[in-house]
Amino acid sequence: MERSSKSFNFGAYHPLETIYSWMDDLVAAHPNLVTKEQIGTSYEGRPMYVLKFSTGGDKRPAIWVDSGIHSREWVSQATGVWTANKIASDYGTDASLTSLLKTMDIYLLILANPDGYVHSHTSNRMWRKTRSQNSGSTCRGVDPNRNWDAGFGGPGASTNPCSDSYHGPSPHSEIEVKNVVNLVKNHGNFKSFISIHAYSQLLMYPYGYTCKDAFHAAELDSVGRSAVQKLSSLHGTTYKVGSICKIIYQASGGSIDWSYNLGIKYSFAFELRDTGRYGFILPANQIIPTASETWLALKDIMEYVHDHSY
Amino acid sequence: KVFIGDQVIRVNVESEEQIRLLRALEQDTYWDLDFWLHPVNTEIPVDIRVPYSSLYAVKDYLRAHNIQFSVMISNLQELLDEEKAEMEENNM
Repeated sequence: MERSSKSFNFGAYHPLETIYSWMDDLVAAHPNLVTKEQIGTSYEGRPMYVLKFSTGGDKRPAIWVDSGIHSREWVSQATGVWTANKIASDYGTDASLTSLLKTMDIYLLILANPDGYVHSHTSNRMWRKTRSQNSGSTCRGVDPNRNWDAGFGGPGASTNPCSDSYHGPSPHSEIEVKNVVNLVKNHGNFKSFISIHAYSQLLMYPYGYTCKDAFHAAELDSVGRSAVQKLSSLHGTTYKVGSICKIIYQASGGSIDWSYNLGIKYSFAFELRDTGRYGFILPANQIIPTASETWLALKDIMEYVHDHSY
Repeated sequence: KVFIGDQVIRVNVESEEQIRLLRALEQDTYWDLDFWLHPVNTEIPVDIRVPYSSLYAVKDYLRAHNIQFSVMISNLQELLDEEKAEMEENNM
């Protein structure tokens, strides 16, 4: 059967195997721009793939984007797929994206929690965490966004393995988290770290584990507001901008706090749209509108990062 | 098919006292509630997936404390069934 990335339906939710297979098609269609790299395996042994968009060079300044660390937030993984295709198809025609990719790389981890994603497709649509076994408990899984070494175990994370916000036994205990940590640390030249979640229409920056302002809070706030303005221009979706602690709640062990403390200044987290009616069950016909508006914000942040090297 | 009759209810929190009462509800594991959005402040709504078996008791609790709520999703399983059918159709 002839493979084609053009017949893929971006306006639908797909199981993990379909997305992984589509990644191969994307790479085949854009061999000079996209590579699929395995960054490790999940707890249940599934490969974790990152798509790398690069026009050459070694360890260029790079932008990290991950989606779907919470498995039930399906519109985030779907947005990741659409975004990957958008980057590949707009390279060479979109002047600013093309210019960015001349000097920077983009890494996109579409399925940041593969085991959880499969579990949400096969057994429990409401599953959020990883699928690791917890010693001394019958409850499985750790909240992979409470497992990073950033105020680990502090307020806004649970010590109870049965809780959806269980932080895990130790920082980076989850192999899915550790795989990303290893890649980012080994690379050493990421300038931006963006995590895509759903839902509630927020664009956030550090910190979550403390309500104190990050050193660059004013700049991050300004970048965030500009990005949200672009996002809202497409469909009028309203977003709030602020630090995690101040616009949602204090939450320790989060990924963008870790990346920021590692020195990646432009660290952001999105909570995508839900229209106020569907929560995690956003209908598939809203995937493309969601991804399209998110892309405007993502591109705005990426352009800013490109123009403000440090 | 474990979400038959489950509802997602939305509370537009009006006061610190309501936040306190909702936090108490969140701490109570007996009703097996799944807080999609947590009680934090009066600017962000609280969304709670309530299992069918706990619906009556939870709504009673909210009414007893004069906490206004609306039903965001009236039967979660119906939405999931639609989602699944759409995925299967797309797969074909």
